[in-house]
Amino acid sequence: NIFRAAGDLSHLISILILLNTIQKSRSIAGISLKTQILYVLVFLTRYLDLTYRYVSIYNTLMKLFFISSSIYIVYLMIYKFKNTETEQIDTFPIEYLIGGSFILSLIFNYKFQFGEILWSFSLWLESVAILPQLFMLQRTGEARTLTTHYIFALGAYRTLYIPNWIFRWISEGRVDYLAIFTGIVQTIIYSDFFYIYYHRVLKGFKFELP
Amino acid sequence: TESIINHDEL
Repeated sequence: NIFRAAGDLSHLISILILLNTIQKSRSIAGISLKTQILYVLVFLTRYLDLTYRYVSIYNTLMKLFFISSSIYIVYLMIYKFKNTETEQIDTFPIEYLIGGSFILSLIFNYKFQFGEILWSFSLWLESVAILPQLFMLQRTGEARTLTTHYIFALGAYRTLYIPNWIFRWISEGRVDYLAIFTGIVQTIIYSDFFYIYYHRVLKGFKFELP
Repeated sequence: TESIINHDEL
């Protein structure tokens, strides 16, 4: 359906914006390494199911793309364009996010089974993975426009999945409570950012937090 | 093993 297609496209675009920003400016200023490491974890734990579950060629290719691009971005950030200044303000305690997601995945899953726990873990972790990045924005008070486009596209992906879930609930009777709940949590976390993005970036102002 | 929900999304 259109929402899911738009969501996936927006997810894809967010990664391309990020890669392009890093390659062109040859800098990772303002980008949170911790958030990027969390995304590697999210993609690895959710998408390694491609080794034992086949959905479609589209699904497989997208999974491969997200795993490899997220690892590549972390590689660029650590080895190629290391930025100690940015690292110094990247101080969000992600161990709590990882630990909390792990505990929640043990409690909430469709079956107490390795693959299902990993899937649940990835959903919880994804819902909060942007926090170190938003935290960094708050500390610096402003961001490069491209960085805000990246965050917007990434947030739009899960937000667009919400009407997709409603659509699938109506048309197929399919309801994935875990994905829906964590997707809503994720959208709420982004809501403040969306608001500022809409009021400043789209109207041509610099991204500055009030 | 089949999962309860078919994980076919990204």
